[in-house]
Amino acid sequence: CTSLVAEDANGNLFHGRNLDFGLFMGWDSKNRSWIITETLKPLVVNVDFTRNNRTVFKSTNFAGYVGMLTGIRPHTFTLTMNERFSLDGGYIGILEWILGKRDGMWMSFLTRSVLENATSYEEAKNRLAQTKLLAPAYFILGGNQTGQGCVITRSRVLSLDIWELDRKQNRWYVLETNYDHWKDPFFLDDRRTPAMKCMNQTMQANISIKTIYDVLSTKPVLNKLTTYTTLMEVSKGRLESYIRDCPNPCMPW
Amino acid sequence: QYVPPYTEECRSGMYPPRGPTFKGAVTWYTVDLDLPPSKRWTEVITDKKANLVSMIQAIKDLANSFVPSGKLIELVDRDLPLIVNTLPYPFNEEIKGIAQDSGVALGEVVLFNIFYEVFTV
Repeated sequence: CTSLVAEDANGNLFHGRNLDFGLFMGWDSKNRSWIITETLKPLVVNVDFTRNNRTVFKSTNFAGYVGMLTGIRPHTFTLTMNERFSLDGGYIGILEWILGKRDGMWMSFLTRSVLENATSYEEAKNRLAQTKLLAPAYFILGGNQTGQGCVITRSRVLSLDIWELDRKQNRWYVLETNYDHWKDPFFLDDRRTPAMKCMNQTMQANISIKTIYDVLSTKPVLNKLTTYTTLMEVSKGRLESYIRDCPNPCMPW
Repeated sequence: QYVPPYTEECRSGMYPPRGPTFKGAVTWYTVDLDLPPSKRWTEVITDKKANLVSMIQAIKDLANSFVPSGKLIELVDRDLPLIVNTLPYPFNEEIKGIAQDSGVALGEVVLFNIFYEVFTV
């Protein structure tokens, strides 16, 4: 996955993401595609969650999956999550759960609960950073005011790091794939470098929904695992998603 | 990281989405949070039932390729329903509603919904 939050020169915040999933879960050599990735694409739906006939939040989901991976609380905050690999992984959390130690939260139920109940960027950030999880994760959160954008790196128990937009350091975007931002990515899976190269080439003056879609359409940021691309603009309460394909030749991940 | 043609120069002018990298738009649905949890996803699942069944089947095929005896699927269908009542409300009820609406075994819908934690294995 690749998620990014960017702030334009006028202080508008944009949030984009590619949802990549299905690695090593069956390769269709005839069509040169991942089997699970292809069966997930028809399940992609956009959902408007309402209460008293008013929108509470909107999301891009896989039908049948009640947790949240991508969502917007219009005019308040935007949220995506990317997978984080760690030896202290979800299987330990599941074992604890089965043995009756149930003080952690399932990752996608936390994101769903935050989108449904948090009423500010700060509240969302605190809950995502402090709630004990069953599995490690990256939460990428955008707010509705200048400087409100961050990547929260989570282990199951701790918040290891919160990496924020910082105008003083000219950090006008934060971008997360599936590796801790303070370490180099795995050399065979470096989608971060090309994505950052394209963001820097775009420059803050030109950042928009359109140019973020260009970055997320550039191989290998777009790859054979990419199921959908979502673009969000918090000030307009706008979420739009597109099902993707990666024509050959294309990186398998 | 520069291995053309698997990587490429930064794309431009890709928006609005069209061409070979665009496979289709995404349909909008409304989920009414005032409804009982088990009824919230009925419209979505009614439309996507066939796709959900084939995705679950793909995961079952994958599981059976690891454990040809089918024991892994048996374990999912027998034991995972025991977990559903330990999951927080309203997610447990929503999952039961999805199993009801789709006809997919409850354990398999649970597996789909906790796949993130399971997949880290």
